Amino acid sequence: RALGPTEKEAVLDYLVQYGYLQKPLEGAEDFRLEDITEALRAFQEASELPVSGQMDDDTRARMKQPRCGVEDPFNQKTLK
Amino acid sequence: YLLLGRWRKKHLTFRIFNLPSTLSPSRARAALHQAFKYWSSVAPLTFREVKAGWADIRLSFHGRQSPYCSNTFDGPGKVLAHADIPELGSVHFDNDEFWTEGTYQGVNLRIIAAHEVGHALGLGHSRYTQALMAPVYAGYQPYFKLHPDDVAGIQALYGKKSPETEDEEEEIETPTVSPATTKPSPMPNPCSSELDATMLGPRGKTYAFKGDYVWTVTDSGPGPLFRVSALWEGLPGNLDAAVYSPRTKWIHFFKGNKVWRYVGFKMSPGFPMKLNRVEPNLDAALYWPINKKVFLFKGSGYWQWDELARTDLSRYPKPIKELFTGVPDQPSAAMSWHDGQVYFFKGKDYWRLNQQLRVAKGYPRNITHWMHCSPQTPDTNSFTGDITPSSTDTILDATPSTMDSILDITPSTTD
Repeated sequence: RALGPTEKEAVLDYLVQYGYLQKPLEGAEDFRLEDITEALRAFQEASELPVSGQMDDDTRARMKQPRCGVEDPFNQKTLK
Repeated sequence: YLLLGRWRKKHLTFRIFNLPSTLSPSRARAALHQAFKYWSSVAPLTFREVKAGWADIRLSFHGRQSPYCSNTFDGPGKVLAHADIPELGSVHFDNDEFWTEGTYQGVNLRIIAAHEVGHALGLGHSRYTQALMAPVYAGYQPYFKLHPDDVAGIQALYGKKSPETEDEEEEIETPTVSPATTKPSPMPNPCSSELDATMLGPRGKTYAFKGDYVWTVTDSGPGPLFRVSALWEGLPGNLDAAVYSPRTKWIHFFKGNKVWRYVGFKMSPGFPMKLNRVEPNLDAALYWPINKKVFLFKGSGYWQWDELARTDLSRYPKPIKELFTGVPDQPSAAMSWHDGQVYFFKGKDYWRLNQQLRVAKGYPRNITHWMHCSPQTPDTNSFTGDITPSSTDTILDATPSTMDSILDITPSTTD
């Protein structure tokens, strides 16, 4: 809720690109809030950050760090 | 750790296609070699570098644009590299990164390469943020070594490294395939040379091969000579036979006991291969559009090969004369045309066969005629190419040329 549209898009792109969030199969563009929260929790846990499901500065900073382009298998739901 | 796949073999080859500009080639190569050593020091894996032809693991650097990778990079920072899981073998690094070694500046090539090789060997990302296989780059570590989770993952895939495999450890070997540096054979005269091979190639171009050279043939005469290896990288000269199959789009070249396969001008993975079901040192090869089979010729015999089916070749070779009536033994080259007419070459003569594979009346004829070289054609080296078929020439009678495209034998960007 606290994100502007541009940052929200960047965060969603990151979560989709690295396998934390999956585009809904039924093609609906919007992600459900609970899916986004769950995806953020999975990312924060894998990054050894405080797990809140909300965007905060630590999470924002971690998403900016250089990394490998291969997806992460840390959200069990999307991994399945 | 997460296991994403595994190689069915433990002795793998790798090839470095290009290097970053921010490191000296020797330091960059040393970093990439060490990346493999981290894994071969804890698991029964060996890695051998090859410098030409196919390799199991292929390392290359590209930037935002890449003709062979849909997963483009994003400029400095963010994504540093990516890799495919077994048994694909692609490992790509972002050419826009400041790749370094031995400093906290930039991005350490050795550590990132070790991570990507981990993917190429079958490891996914680790939940341990200090593990090599963690997704986020943890920065330069002067005394880097694998994390226990990395070791546990690779050993889950390939087992532990036992003492006896220690001595099996093959050092990163020097390349086994060195590019041919032999002096090219003398330039042939397309108007009068005996041919090594001919083929009706992709897009209906007629190629003739002699020594280290290849040229196209159209109704305006032979085209410019090119070195075979300039068009088909990795292919030697003095070929025995060449054949293009419109059915599979494969071009097969034969020499000695080896066969090369190309699609267009790109060698197919795993080639060259050893010829083991037909005799080596073939004389000629052709694709017959009537039954879509490839025919191979040697001496007085032929083999009929279905490229897409397991052909029982035990009943071959069969006598050429049984099927190709009026054709000499030991032809030097052969090809067929779209309409199924077949051409055989031997010495300075050529034969044309009709669709019943029977030599047509008035053959053999001189190869000069097939090459559309008029008698006064000057020597090739000063060849001007202004040959116009004499009025008595009937196009179909000589090399059929209506399908030939304008000469542009060098692989265009679309090739």
